[in-house]
Parts: sequence; C-alpha cells; structure tokens
Amino acid sequence: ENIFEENERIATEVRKILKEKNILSFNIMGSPGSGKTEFIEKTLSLLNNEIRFGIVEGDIEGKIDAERIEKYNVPIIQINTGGSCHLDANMLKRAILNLPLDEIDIIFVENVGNLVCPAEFEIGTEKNIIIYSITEGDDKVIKYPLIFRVSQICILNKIDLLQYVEFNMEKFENNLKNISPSTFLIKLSAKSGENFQIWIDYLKKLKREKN
Amino acid sequence: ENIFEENERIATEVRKILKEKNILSFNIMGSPGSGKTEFIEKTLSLLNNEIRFGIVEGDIEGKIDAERIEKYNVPIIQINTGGSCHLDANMLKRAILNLPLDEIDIIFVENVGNLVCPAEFEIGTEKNIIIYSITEGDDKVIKYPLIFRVSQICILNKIDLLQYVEFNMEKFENNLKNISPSTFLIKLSAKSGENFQIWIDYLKKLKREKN
Ligand SMILES: Nc1nc2c(ncn2[C@@H]2O[C@H](COP(=O)(O)OP(=O)(O)OP(=O)(O)O)[C@@H](O)[C@H]2O)c(=O)[nH]1
Ligand SMILES: Nc1nc2c(ncn2[C@@H]2O[C@H](COP(=O)(O)OP(=O)(O)OP(=O)(O)O)[C@@H](O)[C@H]2O)c(=O)[nH]1
Ligand SMILES: [Mg+2]
Ligand SMILES: [Mg+2]
Repeated sequence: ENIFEENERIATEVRKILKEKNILSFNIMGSPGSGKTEFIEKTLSLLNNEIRFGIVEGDIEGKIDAERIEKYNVPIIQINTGGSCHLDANMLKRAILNLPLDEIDIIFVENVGNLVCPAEFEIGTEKNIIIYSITEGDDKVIKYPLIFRVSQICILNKIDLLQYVEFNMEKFENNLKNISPSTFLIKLSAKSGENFQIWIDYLKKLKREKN
Repeated sequence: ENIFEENERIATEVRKILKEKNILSFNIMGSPGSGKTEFIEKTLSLLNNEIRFGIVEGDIEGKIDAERIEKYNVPIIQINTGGSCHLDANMLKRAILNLPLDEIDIIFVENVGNLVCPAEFEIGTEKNIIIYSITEGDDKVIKYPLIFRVSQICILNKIDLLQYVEFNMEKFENNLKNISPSTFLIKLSAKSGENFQIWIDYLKKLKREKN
C-alpha cells in the first residue's frame, strides 16, 4: 500500500463517519492569503444562528486562523502539520473524532495555503472548494489546473478590488470552463459581502438536499 | 542517501558550475501570483542592455511565463515539473547545462508558485529571494516562516495597492525582523515601478562585489 492508497483508504473511513452523522463537509483550499479564513468567517457571521457548524483549521504551525474563528463560538480544531504543505485524511480523521459530531450540520476544513499539493490528497470531505483571489492574476487556472479540476465549487474572491487590478474576467471564466466545465463558479467578496448571498443560498440548497 | 542528501549533493555541483563561470544566481520564490514573473520582467526591461541575463522558468506545466520573458531576447529555459510543487537541484542542473553560461552574468530561476515546499529544496543558486505581495495579508510571515528564513532578500510587492487593502506594515516588518532578522526587505511595485530603483541599485552592488 503506497501513501496515496493508504490515504484513500482512510479518506473512505472519514467519508463513512460523516455520512453516518449526516454532516455536509467541505475541504476549503487555495493559495496563501486567497481569503479562505475570511470566507469562513463571513459565512459563520451570516448563518451561525440557523446552522450548526464545526471547523477544522489546517496550518503548518500556530493557531492564528483558529483564533480568528473563536469569536463565533463554534466547535473548532486546529491541526498543525509540522511542515507538511497539505492536510491528509489521517489528520482529518483524528480531528473529527474530537468534534461533537452529533451537534454539527456542516463542517468546513480549511486546508494549508497551497495551490498544488492539497489537490492530490483526498481527505474524506463531500465537496472541495477552491478559493481563488483576483489579485493572483487571470492565468493561474491554466498554470495550476489540478486544484480547479478537483473542486466542485470555485469562489472567485476579492472582487471588490476589480477596479484596481488588471483582471480579464472573460479569460478567467473561459479557462475555467475549458479546464473544469463542471465546476460551479461564484464571484464574490468575502470582505465587502458583495454577491455573498449567492454562496449562502447555494449552501442552504446543498444542506436541504442532504436532509 | 535520502532525497534531501541527494538534492544537497547536486546543489553543491550546481554551485560549483555557477562559481566557475562567475555567475550571480537567484532562486525566486513566492505564492502563486505574488508577482515573480512581473518582477523579472521589470528587472530585464531596466537592465537588459547593461547586464547579460539568463532565465530558468519553473512551472508544473506549460510555458506561459517563459513566453512573457521571450520579448526580452535573453536565453531562457522552461522546466516543467510534471506535478511536483517545487524545483530541485537536479532540474536546475539539467537546465543550466543548456544555457550559454559563458555569455551570462546573472541567472534568475523562477520557482513554482508555493510558499512551502520550495523553501526545503536548495537548488544551488547563490541567493534566495521571496516575492511576497501585500494582497496575501500581513500575517503570513508567522504562518509560513521557513521560506522567509531561507531568503536573503524579501521583496514586498504590489505596494501600489496599499491604499485599497488593509495591510499593517508595522506588523509585517516586525514579524519579518523576529522570524528572520538578516533578511533584507525592499518594498516596491513591480507593476508601477515605485521604489524599483532600490532593487536595481542593490542588484548592481551585488554584481560589483562578485566581480
Ligand atoms: N479586499 C479584499 N481583501 C480580502 C478579501 N478576502 C480576504 N481578504 C484579505 O486577504 C488577506 C488574506 O485573507 P485570509 O483570510 O487570511 O486568507 P487565507 O486564505 O485564509 O490565508 P492562509 O490561511 O494564511 O493561507 C487578509 O488581509 C484579508 O483581509 C476580499 O474579499 N477582499
Ligand atoms: N497591482 C499590482 N499587480 C501586480 C504587481 N506585480 C504583479 N502584479 C499582477 O499580479 C498578477 C500575477 O503576477 P505574475 O507575475 O503572473 O505572478 P507570478 O508570481 O509570476 O505567478 P506564478 O508564476 O503563476 O506563480 C498579474 O495579474 C500581475 O499583473 C504589482 O506590483 N502591482
Ligand atoms: Mg487562513
Ligand atoms: Mg510567474
């Protein structure tokens, strides 16, 4: 059994645990600073009194992101990878066994900031989200295709900055369509809240379908 | 011999080749979209008629960045890592053996966009540069410390956007001082050219010291 086979086996175990508890789970990936934590914070601030969340924060070291989430009083686990540039299924399995799974409807797992390796390691969540910020440029779908292909949802974040940067939206959307036609694109700003309701409505729809 | 020992052995060979040719070499690292290529382009546009450059472009696939550099008519090699999230010394050794080393004063090696793994693999260049953009946030030095520690130079890029984003410059500079006191910080914009002369003067100084 090589490292990928072992990881896949454990990811299947994680999937089974979350399915038994009827939990909707997301693996949130993206470059360093793309806005993964900001996105989670905004979602919690809008839905925390109607949906029960659980958060798993994945970072190389420290607990800066977990501390940002603490103010929302949701169950949260911080994973430190000790240098590894991505989360794997084993890390997630250990984390979720420390969450009150019977009191959670939706789990967000924030992966390590990296546009490459996290795409190669299934961790057992139901959906993958790629948070991509316009400030990274409009050509990265072609340069880093795998993470877009494995994501069911692509959040194009920081659209509040569109007027200040050169970003060819048509080029980006065409590239995404070519590289991963089934990925659902939502353009928003996690900071200003612009278009954020599109994501909130979509999340609620996914949750209804689950129940 | 494990993978790091083998890599270190080959990095030493690369260092020896570049030293014999009296070439000043830089490993340019940073997140996807931090502005590594923009930085190289700006430097070439200002110095290409007085310094002889050679460029090695490292990407997972494709040759988008190499094509941006072609207009400067400098010797350039594109490395495709085939999925690996970082360059290693062996890849660079093969690339430089295809460059006209007798006609080059300075080599820029652009690494794969990643704030984690490139920091762990010496490739044999003389200096490491981390290109960090303000749009990534002011807390990433603490979250991704290794790449800052291994870099002699930190370019804080995209300062033309400072008025549009929340970026605590004092916090960033203090973090950098704490994590890596010897790293030389230059704040500039590769796009607008603001403060770019500080880097140009520094590069010329490094070249003079080499000769
Ligand atoms: N203008 C703007 N800034 C944003 C937006 N979303 C996030 N930011 C800023 O981008 C920077 C990084 O945001 P984070 O939430 O820390 O990003 P992250 O992806 O969680 O970063 P890591 O987990 O460290 O990889 C911070 O300065 C945020 O304030 C947005 O929609 N618009
Ligand atoms: N406003 C502003 N934008 C910049 C600056 N430098 C680069 N950019 C933009 O940032 C985006 C990414 O720049 P690139 O040069 O492709 O970044 P990179 O680090 O080479 O990206 P990869 O090699 O794909 O990882 C592009 O849209 C650039 O125009 C800058 O100083 N200011
Ligand atoms: Mg974060
Ligand atoms: Mg580039």
